[in-house]
Amino acid sequence: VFIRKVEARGFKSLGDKTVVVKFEPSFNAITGPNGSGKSNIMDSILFCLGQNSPKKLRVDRLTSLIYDGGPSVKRSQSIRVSVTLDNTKRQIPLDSDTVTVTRELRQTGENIYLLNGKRVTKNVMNETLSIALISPEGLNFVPQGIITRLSELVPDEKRGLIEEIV
Amino acid sequence: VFIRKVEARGFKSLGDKTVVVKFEPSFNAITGPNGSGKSNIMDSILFCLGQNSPKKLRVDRLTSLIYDGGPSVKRSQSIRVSVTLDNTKRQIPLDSDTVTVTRELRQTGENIYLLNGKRVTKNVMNETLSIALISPEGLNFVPQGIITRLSELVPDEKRGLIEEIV
Amino acid sequence: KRHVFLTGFEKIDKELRVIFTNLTGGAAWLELEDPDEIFSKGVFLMTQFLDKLPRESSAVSGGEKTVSAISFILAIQSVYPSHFYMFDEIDAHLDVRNSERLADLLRERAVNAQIIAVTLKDTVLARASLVYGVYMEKGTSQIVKYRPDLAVATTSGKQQQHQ
Amino acid sequence: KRHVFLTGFEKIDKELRVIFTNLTGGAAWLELEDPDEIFSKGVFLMTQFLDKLPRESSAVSGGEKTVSAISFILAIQSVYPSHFYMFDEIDAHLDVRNSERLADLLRERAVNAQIIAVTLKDTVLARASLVYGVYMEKGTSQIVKYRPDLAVATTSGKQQQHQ
Ligand SMILES: Nc1ncnc2c1ncn2[C@@H]1O[C@H](COP(=O)(O)OP(=O)(O)OP(=O)(O)O)[C@@H](O)[C@H]1O
Ligand SMILES: Nc1ncnc2c1ncn2[C@@H]1O[C@H](COP(=O)(O)OP(=O)(O)OP(=O)(O)O)[C@@H](O)[C@H]1O
Ligand SMILES: [Mg+2]
Ligand SMILES: [Mg+2]
Repeated sequence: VFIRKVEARGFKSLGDKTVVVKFEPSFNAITGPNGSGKSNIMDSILFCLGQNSPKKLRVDRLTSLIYDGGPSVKRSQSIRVSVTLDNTKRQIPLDSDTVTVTRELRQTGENIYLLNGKRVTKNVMNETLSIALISPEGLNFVPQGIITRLSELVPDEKRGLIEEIV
Repeated sequence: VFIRKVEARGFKSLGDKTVVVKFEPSFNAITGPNGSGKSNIMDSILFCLGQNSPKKLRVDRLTSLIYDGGPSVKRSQSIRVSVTLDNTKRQIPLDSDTVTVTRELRQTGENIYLLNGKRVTKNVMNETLSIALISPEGLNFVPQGIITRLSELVPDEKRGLIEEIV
Repeated sequence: KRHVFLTGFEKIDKELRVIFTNLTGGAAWLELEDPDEIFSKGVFLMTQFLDKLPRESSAVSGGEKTVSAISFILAIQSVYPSHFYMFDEIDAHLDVRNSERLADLLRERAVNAQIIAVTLKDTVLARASLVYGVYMEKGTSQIVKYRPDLAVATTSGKQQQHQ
Repeated sequence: KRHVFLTGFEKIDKELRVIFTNLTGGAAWLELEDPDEIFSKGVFLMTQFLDKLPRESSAVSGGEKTVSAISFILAIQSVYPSHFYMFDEIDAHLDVRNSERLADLLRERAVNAQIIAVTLKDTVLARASLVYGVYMEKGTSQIVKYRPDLAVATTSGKQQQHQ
């Protein structure tokens, strides 16, 4: 299962027009100046795949993820992020070569989840993804600053980390 | 008061032969690969100017500052670091255009302090330097990683920091 | 419980040795502080960089700590693999040579799993097969497919050359 | 006590505004969370980067946090000056443009006080008046006066070109 593309509208600095980013199965890199939106792209993927901790998405509450406009631009009404995953090996239990995971968040705080365009509950979403071992808490996500924190762990904390993982 | 030169022998990775580094009064830069010894040069200056906290010098105890050799080189017997400061404005209460601060540390843990080659007690050393507002705890020293820690302070910690400084 | 821990510990140790040597030419390994008191004592990440003495990872330079931490997390990922990986500026404290070696290793690992890495380093961008440049325009992020002639422009914030 | 705090607070705020605008073209200022409860509440470091909305410094990007922290420490140093300054890799998370602007500012400030800065960034080295390169040989640090043709050699760890 790899990420074929990400489509995001209204998510943090990504703005109110839908942004499409396609990825290759190999080594993709994202670069740009400080504050340009690179980590926000990562956040949008985590958000779509089920991350609900505002702290981990670097906001005070989830509704703060909504694009709040600029000095001359209006705030967005809602967020809509879709992540299209390759499913040719059917690791996700759905019979399609790609699986599109969609999450919408309204200003009310209401969340809507879609799998291949069909509405599902949050539980079904999480369970479907976890069968393919996909989770926003996975060891495959290394957010900005984690390596620095890892490099400062004392031996007791390192043992604790291994305990948690194992 | 600025640093004219640093002479170090036996200090961390700087090895057993005396290393001499001369600085200009303006913008000096030090570069090189990871682990080459750049921060150790900074540590040698802090050590010489009176730093006694092993933690701040990134060791478990002060005697660990002694050059411990390499796979094929012997350990040093002692450390000797001299920092020569410009004193043309007589900010340090000694009548010489330069003041040389020297600190020796033996494997026994014994410290020896010299001002312009003359032996003094640790107290006299600290008091002489503090008259010129020189201290290893000064706000003018920004060690590696401090900016990262500063950038992660919460508002209460920021107030606490300003309180301490003021 | 002890058995579960030790099995995982040994697998991670095995991967760590290979990865660290790959990245540095030196050696690294995990050590239990006290094999009889596993859960009340710690784990040492021992590192011996090329031509140096072995040291616990908290006793090495800033960049060396980063190399050790990266080797550790990559070892964990080798033991518990995923289909895709996302790294956000893991190379921040690395010098040119270390970031080159890391980028080479990531390119190798990307053969078997997708990697999406945020980086500010040209050495890393040079080894990616697809690069996106992100820049800000009036408070909104713009994302463009990268062209090498834009390299300096994008990371330095001068966006007038974008297409 | 309140008076002492507020006097220092206002001086630091004043310097912060100038320095941050110098570095980014945007604006920054300090705000008391609650002016009636100074010592039981916090201090906000408000930052408005160019063409963006104002945000508390904990709500901005990694590199923007670094710029804010650097501006803060430089402001404190302007209020409580020294004769020399030592900075160890304060530019680690900055992109090319921000590190250029920081290096320009340091060069300006070095007119009045000595600065010794450790850096891995070529943009910063380019603006220094004296540069030392450090490299390891058999576990011992070697320090050489820097020549621009050694630039890549020293930071990338390939030392055979040193003199
Ligand atoms: N809800 C929001 N609406 C609009 N902009 C936002 C929102 N939340 C955050 N931002 C903006 O997004 C920017 C941060 O983006 P991001 O963290 O992705 O930067 P980055 O490219 O990773 O930078 P760095 O290299 O410094 O890590 C900030 O400048 C912030 O102002
Ligand atoms: N007592 C000692 N004797 C010999 N070598 C030592 C001693 N203490 C530390 N070292 C070595 O010094 C090296 C670290 O040097 P330093 O911290 O100055 O590196 P650096 O140039 O600042 O690197 P970075 O760019 O990664 O921060 C380590 O590799 C360590 O092995
Ligand atoms: Mg970021
Ligand atoms: Mg260092």
